[in-house]
Amino acid sequence: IVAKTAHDEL
Amino acid sequence: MNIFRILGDVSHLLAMIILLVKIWRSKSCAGISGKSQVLFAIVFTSRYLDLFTNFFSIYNTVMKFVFLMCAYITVYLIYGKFRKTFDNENDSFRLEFLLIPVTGLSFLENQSFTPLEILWTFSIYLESVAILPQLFMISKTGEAETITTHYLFFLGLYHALYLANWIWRYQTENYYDQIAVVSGVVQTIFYCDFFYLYVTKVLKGKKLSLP
Repeated sequence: IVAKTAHDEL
Repeated sequence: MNIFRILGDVSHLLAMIILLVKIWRSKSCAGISGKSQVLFAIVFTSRYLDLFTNFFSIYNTVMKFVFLMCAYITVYLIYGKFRKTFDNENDSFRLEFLLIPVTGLSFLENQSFTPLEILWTFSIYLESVAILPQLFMISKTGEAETITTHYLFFLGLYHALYLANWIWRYQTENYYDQIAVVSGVVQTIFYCDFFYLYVTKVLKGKKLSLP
């Protein structure tokens, strides 16, 4: 699982 | 970016434009829940604060800006320009029933305990329930104008497409965001009943009215 760094979705 | 994501964003944008055009053309916001629209404005405001801290792409920045503008213009039309046509009487959902649990939950269950992250989480939780005042209003009055149902359909479609987007991203990038996915599923469930009525009534040319 990729660690989430930022929210790239709208 | 995958096809589900882009179609989801387009559906979302289309929903907001349909609502704006409906209000503008009819010069009336009858049947529209102002409370839901205020909640959406709060959702975008608390989520897109990263416009100032993060840059993803031109697309991302432009879309966030457009979504914010649409939300604020809609609220202005309802409570400002066309407030005489606003059905305050039937827009009686108690917002504290949504805001209090959503605020509490965003402090309890988030990715990291920082102001921006808590606000982002708050916006995700709030978005999943923001449509409830609108659905409540429809169930109270027992009917909705056809154009309002088109608005709700595209809003629901956006969520359904985002679910497909998350499945796609999980399969191809091994990426998932639990908070967004769980909230997205909850939100999409709220639309199921409406989708059923939309397909069985509105698409057959009938007005949406509840027995």
